[in-house]
Amino acid sequence: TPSCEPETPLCCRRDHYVDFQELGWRDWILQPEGYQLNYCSGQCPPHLAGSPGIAASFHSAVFSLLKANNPWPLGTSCCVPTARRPLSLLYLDRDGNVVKTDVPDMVVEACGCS
Amino acid sequence: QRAGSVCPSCGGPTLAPQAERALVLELAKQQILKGLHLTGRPIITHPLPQAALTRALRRLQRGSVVPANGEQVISFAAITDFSASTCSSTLTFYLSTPRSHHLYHARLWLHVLPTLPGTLSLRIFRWGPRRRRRGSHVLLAEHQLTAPGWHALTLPSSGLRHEESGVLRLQLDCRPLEGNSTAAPQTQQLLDTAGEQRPFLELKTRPKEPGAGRARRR
Repeated sequence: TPSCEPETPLCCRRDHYVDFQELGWRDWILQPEGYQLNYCSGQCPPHLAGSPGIAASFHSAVFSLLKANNPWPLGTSCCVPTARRPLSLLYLDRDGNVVKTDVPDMVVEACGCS
Repeated sequence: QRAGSVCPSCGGPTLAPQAERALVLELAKQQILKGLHLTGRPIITHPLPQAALTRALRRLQRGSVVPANGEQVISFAAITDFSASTCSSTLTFYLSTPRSHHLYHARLWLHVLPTLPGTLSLRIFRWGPRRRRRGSHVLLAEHQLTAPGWHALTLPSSGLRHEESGVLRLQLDCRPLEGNSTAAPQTQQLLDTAGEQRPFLELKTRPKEPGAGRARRR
């Protein structure tokens, strides 16, 4: 999925880097220093419905054209994450223990139309 | 609201950059706390010495993979009482392993001072819960220490259930091996039990399989 240009109207991934220093949390989150808080937004017109974003193939392009020519769009389609990865965190818990854990599905890597 | 521009998703007015940034930071806090199953950020009352922290992290197996939703924990010992003898002391650990997790790997890291006189037999006991007789403690492991420096002593994870209160007390009891002519005088300290080289526990947990307790009972 392309990451969004400021005025991109279509479904894309909006990237935001969050530095834990900015949250005032560097005293208890030891590593990493920040993470990508990405989210999906943008419109999903009917001919994009079901298109998996960057994984679009020739077949899905043709399929999209067929859909676009179909005067009865099949309901609404939403811009949703289609690929996410875990975030490995090293932090201090309330007892002062050092905890290393992988938080699943924390970073959105790709968006697509449902 | 940013004049003129329209949200590409909902068509509503878009946020001014500062307001959008503040919203993103708030979302990040919620996402992190939810991912760590915390209701609020921990308040660090006594920060760890940086050197102890750095050393402990270096000791963790490099690239050790934490199982999905599992955790690797380093817990530094708070020394409760330390007898003047060579290396017998009680180490107290405060652990808040979530109920939904199962401990499957435990090692106690000890730093033995250069005053080590030959081979020492070290026995590690776990104190019973407070409410029972003070003397109830269970032998967890016995190791022989032959050289100064760091030692990673494996403990049976089954024996490390910590009390409802989240406190685990280990009693170290050591004695020179018989016939050890260079035994240290009883007052010489052999273990580093405070400061940057204090003992710590290295634990690994993973989520319990659903229904695990039932399967075991069956």
